[in-house]
Amino acid sequence: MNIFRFAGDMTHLISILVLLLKIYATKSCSGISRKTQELYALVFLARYVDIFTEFISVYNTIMKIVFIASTLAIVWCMRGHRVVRRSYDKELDTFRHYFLIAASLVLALLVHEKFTFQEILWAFSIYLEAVAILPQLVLLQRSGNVDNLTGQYVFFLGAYRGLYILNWIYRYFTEPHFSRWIACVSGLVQTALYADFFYYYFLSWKNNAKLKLPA
Amino acid sequence: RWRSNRHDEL
Repeated sequence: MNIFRFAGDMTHLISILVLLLKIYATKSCSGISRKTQELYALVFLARYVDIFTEFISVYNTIMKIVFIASTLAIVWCMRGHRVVRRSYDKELDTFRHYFLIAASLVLALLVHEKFTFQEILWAFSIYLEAVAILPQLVLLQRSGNVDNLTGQYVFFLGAYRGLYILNWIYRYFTEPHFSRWIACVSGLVQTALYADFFYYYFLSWKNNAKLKLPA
Repeated sequence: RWRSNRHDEL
């Protein structure tokens, strides 16, 4: 464990806590893409299938449980909660995310570390996570003004993988056999997808203006 | 070598 990876995990945790706060405090999920939440639930379920067979550390196991439980709770809340689901932007959240799932699965069958069930699921979760934010970014562009908590949620979610890239660089130089090129290339693509969001987020912070993504 | 590929990250 290094400071970059710990900071990345904490940033990821903060993004989930900010999203939970937004939904709980405002009893609304307007501006949040349910499809992105469903994709992330799939990412965690596919990536953490080894949670019971592969014990890494208490920290690792607890964080896996927190990520799976919180994301499933958010999806359930957006689908099932009487009050929250009424504020879901159903007509705006129309990204065909099934294509993202199919493309990630095909790519995982072609490019993986080992042709085993677990490794293919792991590669699938890595590729899917890289594109999982797309429905959310499209929804932000369509929904005009973005409320603060939603903007902060997306910002922290994008920043966490950027910190992981620093972690991979650090591990590359400090560990002899370290090779994580699938996660690294995918992480670079994932972080690059946030580039324009980060730009407009920085502008809104600098000009102390409301965050607005151009349509 | 295999151990270094163990998925120890979240």
